[in-house]
Amino acid sequence: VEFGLVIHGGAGNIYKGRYSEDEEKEYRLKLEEALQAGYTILKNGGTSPEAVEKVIHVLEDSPLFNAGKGAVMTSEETVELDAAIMDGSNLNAGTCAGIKHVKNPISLAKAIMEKSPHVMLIGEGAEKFAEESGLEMVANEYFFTEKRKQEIKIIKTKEGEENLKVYRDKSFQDDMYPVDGKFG
Amino acid sequence: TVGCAALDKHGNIASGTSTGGMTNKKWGRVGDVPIIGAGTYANNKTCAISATGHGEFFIRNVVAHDISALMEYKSLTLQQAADEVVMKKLMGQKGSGGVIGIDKYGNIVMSFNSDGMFRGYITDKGEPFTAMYKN
Repeated sequence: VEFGLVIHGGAGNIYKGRYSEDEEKEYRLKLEEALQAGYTILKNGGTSPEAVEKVIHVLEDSPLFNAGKGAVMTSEETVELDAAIMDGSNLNAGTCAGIKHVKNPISLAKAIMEKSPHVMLIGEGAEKFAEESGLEMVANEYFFTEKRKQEIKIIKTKEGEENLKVYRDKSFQDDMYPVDGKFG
Repeated sequence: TVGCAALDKHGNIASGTSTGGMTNKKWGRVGDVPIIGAGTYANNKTCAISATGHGEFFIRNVVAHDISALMEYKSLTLQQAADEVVMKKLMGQKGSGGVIGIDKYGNIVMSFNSDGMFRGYITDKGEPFTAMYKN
């Protein structure tokens, strides 16, 4: 194989019957769009980090996935994003955490990898670095979707917390988690 | 969480991951995504990996680097190494999720122990493959 790429769009709470045929089609089309974006870059001689960034842009910009627009909400009803990238040719890496205003966190991770001597930047400092690197900044509300707002409201009810406990008991080690869950 | 691992025409591999993390997270919780070696890792000698799942388990098991290490030190294939970590080690701890990866030869892996994982790949032939559930 001269070149290629592989992607994922998350593994949480995906099971047969959860999605309608139309929803499944929507997911598959977006995954194909992401694959084609990366394919074009690689076919034209682009580098693997360039392809990774472009592919993840497609997925971050889509409200379907738990990244960028459409990401899950925190307990404070905000969106906090994390991202990472690593170049296998030189073992260089860049990562960011607790990001609230960078439209495409993967681009911040790539900027950290390429333009800073550090590996990980977090929170306000990372966002300042993003601004200085010329990345697009957005209000936190840009990432919100109606689906995620409803989700966090439900989880915050007593019933929602009970459901989380059931989900947690079925899926994870009981004693390791107080009250949290992964539906994203 | 979303992720990508790629092999370019120059023979170099890379991986990246992006996420909103866990619903209802507090206290500045950070998962495996930005932890190099846990949710994301790439090394031209072995493979490029991006992970998705219950982050705390992926951090404790240093999943992405573990797969690379099994290839480097025990000469496992990408598929064998990913299955060893995701289907045996993580599964044994009830750590739910999966990984995607590519090696320098263009071999692709999509290994997960959850009921589903949105996933897909494309090679130089240009025919995309996508899937959601097991099998």
